[in-house]
Amino acid sequence: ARERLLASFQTVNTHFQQLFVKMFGGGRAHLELTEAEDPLEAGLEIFASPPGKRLQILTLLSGGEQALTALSLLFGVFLTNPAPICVLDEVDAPLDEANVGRFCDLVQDMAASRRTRFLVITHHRLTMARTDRLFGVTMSEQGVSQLVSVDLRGAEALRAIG
Amino acid sequence: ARERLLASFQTVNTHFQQLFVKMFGGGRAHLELTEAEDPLEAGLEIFASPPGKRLQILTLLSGGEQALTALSLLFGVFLTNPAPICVLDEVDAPLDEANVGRFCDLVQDMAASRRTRFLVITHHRLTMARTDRLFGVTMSEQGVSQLVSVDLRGAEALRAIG
Amino acid sequence: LDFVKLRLVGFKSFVENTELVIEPGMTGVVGPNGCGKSNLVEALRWVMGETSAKRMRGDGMDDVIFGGTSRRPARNLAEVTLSLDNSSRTAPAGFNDNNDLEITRRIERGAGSEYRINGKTVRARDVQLLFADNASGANSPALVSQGQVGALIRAKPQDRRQLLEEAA
Amino acid sequence: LDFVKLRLVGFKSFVENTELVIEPGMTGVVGPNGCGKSNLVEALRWVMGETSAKRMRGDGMDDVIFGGTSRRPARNLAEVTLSLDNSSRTAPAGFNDNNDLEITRRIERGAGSEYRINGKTVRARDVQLLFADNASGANSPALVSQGQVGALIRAKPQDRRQLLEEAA
Ligand SMILES: Nc1ncnc2c1ncn2[C@@H]1O[C@H](COP(=O)(O)OP(=O)(O)OP(=O)(O)O)[C@@H](O)[C@H]1O
Ligand SMILES: Nc1ncnc2c1ncn2[C@@H]1O[C@H](COP(=O)(O)OP(=O)(O)OP(=O)(O)O)[C@@H](O)[C@H]1O
Ligand SMILES: [Mg+2]
Ligand SMILES: [Mg+2]
Repeated sequence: ARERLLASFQTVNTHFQQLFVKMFGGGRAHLELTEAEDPLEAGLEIFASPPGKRLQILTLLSGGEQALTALSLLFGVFLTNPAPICVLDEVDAPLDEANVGRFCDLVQDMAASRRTRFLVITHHRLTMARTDRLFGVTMSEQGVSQLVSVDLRGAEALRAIG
Repeated sequence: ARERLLASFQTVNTHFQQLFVKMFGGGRAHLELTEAEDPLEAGLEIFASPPGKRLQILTLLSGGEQALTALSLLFGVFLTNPAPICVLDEVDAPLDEANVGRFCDLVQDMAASRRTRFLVITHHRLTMARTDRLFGVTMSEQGVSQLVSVDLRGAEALRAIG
Repeated sequence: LDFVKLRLVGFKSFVENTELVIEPGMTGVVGPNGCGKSNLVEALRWVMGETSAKRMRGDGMDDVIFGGTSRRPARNLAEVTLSLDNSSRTAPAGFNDNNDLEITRRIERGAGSEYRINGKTVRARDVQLLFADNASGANSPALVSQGQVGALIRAKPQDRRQLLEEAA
Repeated sequence: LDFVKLRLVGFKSFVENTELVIEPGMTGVVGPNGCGKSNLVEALRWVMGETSAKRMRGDGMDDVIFGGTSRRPARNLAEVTLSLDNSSRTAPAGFNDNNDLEITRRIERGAGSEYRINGKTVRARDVQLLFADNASGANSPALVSQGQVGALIRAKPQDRRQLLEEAA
């Protein structure tokens, strides 16, 4: 069990470092297994420094920078052991428009190169525009959800009632 | 001290109920002081039910509904004891476009009727468009922040480097 | 295993029969606050064997059953069915001959859950293992719920270790 | 008391002298992730007498001093000045004759903070009382930091009581 955990740590760390650079367009980051003698009790520490900034603890990063760092870690874990489905529920909420673009680039890359199917829940117009198809959930009757398939022109109309 | 806390609870609760209805366009909500014999040890419980839905615990509400409910409480406290400055740092992030509109209506109302000055940090275009003036923060030199005043046409350009 | 379709009835705000077809690539889900988007994610986690009511944002597991609105009475039954394409033949022994798998979870108010694979009643354990063997399941790190990215940042280093264990 | 201007130098990522004019109505602040927007909010909280380094997202209070970039050395000094309009005459006795008040907080690496009102050195307590008497200050519920709305939802009922106390 120890070897498996150490091996998975190495792979996740490698993916994480590459993804961080992709998400931020530069900089560097790494993971460390900390504390306990026994890796099964250890913790996972994250070190990150966006391009041009000093290496620092996670709390000094901004809200959006922390979200991008955490997403790089989640996708690193995903690439280590790819799942048949990946669901992302409003993970783009704290991101500015440029970072939403980089996030979508990454998801599209992963969707194109694997069998994995992606469900992305979002309020960002930019993300909506990058999907292959769009479903809208409405509550035309209060408290009762209804799923409708939307073509992207219909998305404008949906947002209008949204 | 007990009387003061009870009095402030009553006022905050009244404001909260009115603001909730404004934010959600209906529904009902109320606060309760719970647990301890002594109000100074009590906790503050929030009950809310959006229009057409049953009264429920806060955790069953959606991410956006919870944010709107919490904002109604924060503004309720603010109206009870108005401060000379109010700063809102990306509180509109989980909201859909219709709720961003209602949030801006409320902030504009409060800004127009009091001496309070509002600083609103946001990534939402709709919110940017509702402000009286706009400042941009850029890091043209990596790691070094610079403040620039933007006119709203300039906002498009700022977002482009976004 | 490929995830093909999710069907809900009586689950949270989806009181009427609802079908979400899941195709390859990126599928977007949009809609106003409180309309039921995150409920869909929970339906997917639930049918794969979720045991914690707290992760379903409720007090007890019965909270996933449609609780009624000001105009409709509450229901006593909720059911979610997940359709899978098994042409890659990665299902457990008893079911691996089938091209299509239908995993169903059904809950009755006050009476607990029941699981079925292609109509045959199975234990929760069987469903959980089916997904664990296919890098998925209720605890899959690839199901990123609303607010989970923030929770990962706030988490203590020991609490983040679970991510590595799932990846192993 | 009206808040009129905030001036920063050497504070977090604002290494150069920066002035934010605060006028009546709604002022928007925008910019890419990590550019320094929340640092401005922290400068405002800090000059009003914040004592917790954790609320400044650092380990120690020296973390508010510009820490350097790959091209600039770290600084050893940070200073924030808040200009107030006192025409409503609500300042404490010693300063109430003045129309304008300038509250300055300055920190030197390893040597702690120093406060001044209109150039005169005062205690942290004096600054904190000045703002507490004017429904503001480092703990004002009207300063809603990033993530604080979420924290309010997640908080236990006892932890929310502080809001009522501030409103009293
Ligand atoms: N058992 C239930 N019966 C009926 N309705 C329920 C039940 N459980 C939850 N709901 C409703 O579902 C709504 C929340 O839905 P959900 O969290 O999926 O919204 P959302 O679309 O994700 O919104 P947001 O964009 O704000 O995140 C709540 O308003 C609640 O009333
Ligand atoms: N003492 C310091 N010296 C230099 N830079 C610092 C210091 N403390 C924090 N920073 C920098 O400030 C940045 C964070 O800024 P801030 O949190 O204000 O961003 P933001 O504009 O609010 O972004 P977001 O939109 O993501 O919330 C970090 O990247 C960090 O490098
Ligand atoms: Mg949601
Ligand atoms: Mg910020």
